Amino acid sequence: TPSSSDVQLTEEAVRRYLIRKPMTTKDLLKKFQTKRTGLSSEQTVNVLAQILKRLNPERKNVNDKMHFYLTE
Amino acid sequence: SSSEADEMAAALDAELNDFM
Repeated sequence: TPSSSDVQLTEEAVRRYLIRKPMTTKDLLKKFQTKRTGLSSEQTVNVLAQILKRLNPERKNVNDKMHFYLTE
Repeated sequence: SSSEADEMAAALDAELNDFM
C-alpha cells in the first residue's frame, strides 16, 4: 500500500517524542521516514523545521551532538 | 538510504541554525 501513511508528521507527535527524551534532528527524521509518512524529503525537512521553530525546544549537547527536548 | 537521511538532517540543521 504505497500511498497509505501509518505515521503523521504533526506538532503533537514531535512534542511527544521530545518530552520522552532528547533527540537530534537525525533521530527525529528517523521517526518520520518518508516511506511511512508519504511526504517527500523536502516536505519532511520543511515541516519539521516549522514545527521545531514553533515548539522552540530546549537544547543540549550530548556526545558532541545537539539534542532537543521539552519538559511538560 | 542513509546518505539521503544525512542530507535531510544537514538541511534541517541548516534551517534551524539560521533560526537560532
